Amino acid sequence: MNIFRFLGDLSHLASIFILLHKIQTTRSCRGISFRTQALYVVVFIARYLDLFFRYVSLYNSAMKLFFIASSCYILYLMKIRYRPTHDPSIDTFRVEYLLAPCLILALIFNYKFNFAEVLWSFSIWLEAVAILPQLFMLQRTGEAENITTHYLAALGAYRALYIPNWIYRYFTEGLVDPIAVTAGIVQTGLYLDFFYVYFTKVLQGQKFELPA
Amino acid sequence: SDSEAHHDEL
Repeated sequence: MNIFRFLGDLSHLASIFILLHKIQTTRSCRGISFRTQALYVVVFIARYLDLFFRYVSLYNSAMKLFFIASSCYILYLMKIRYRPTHDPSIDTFRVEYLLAPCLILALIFNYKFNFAEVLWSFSIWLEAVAILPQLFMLQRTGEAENITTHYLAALGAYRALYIPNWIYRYFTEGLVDPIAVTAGIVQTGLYLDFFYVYFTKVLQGQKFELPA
Repeated sequence: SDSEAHHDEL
């Protein structure tokens, strides 16, 4: 475990606490894409099924359980508790256009052709693009609450921080994970436009607004 | 790298 990896995980944890805080304090899931959140549940369950047959560390298992539980809880909040605050008419990204290509990528690119490894690869590709329904929604509304942008920034920073972690691991352990690295670069790339507006507007005290 | 090595990441 190096500092980049650890900060990345902390950033991921922080993003979830920020999202929960946003939903609980505003008693609303306005501006949050249900489809993106549902994709994260698929991502975490697909990737962390190895909880049943592989033990890495207490840290690893605890984080996996937290990500599965919190993502399911967020779906519950959105679908049941604060259902009236969710507007499906602006959350329309077709997730099958993400699921199918990710499945194909996983069947082609994996480290071993077995169920668990294909599922792992699928989860890596799907995580890379799972934010698209959310970004699409943001693009449609053209603005976002500050707290929602902090959530997205923390979520984007998580995978961005994994990139120096992979560089570090290459030099210290000789470890290369081409699937995770490729998907991670794609994932971070999808945030670049968002980050630009976040740094030039939100962090300067302005409201997050996209140019019309 | 062997196929197990990447599974220590989240």
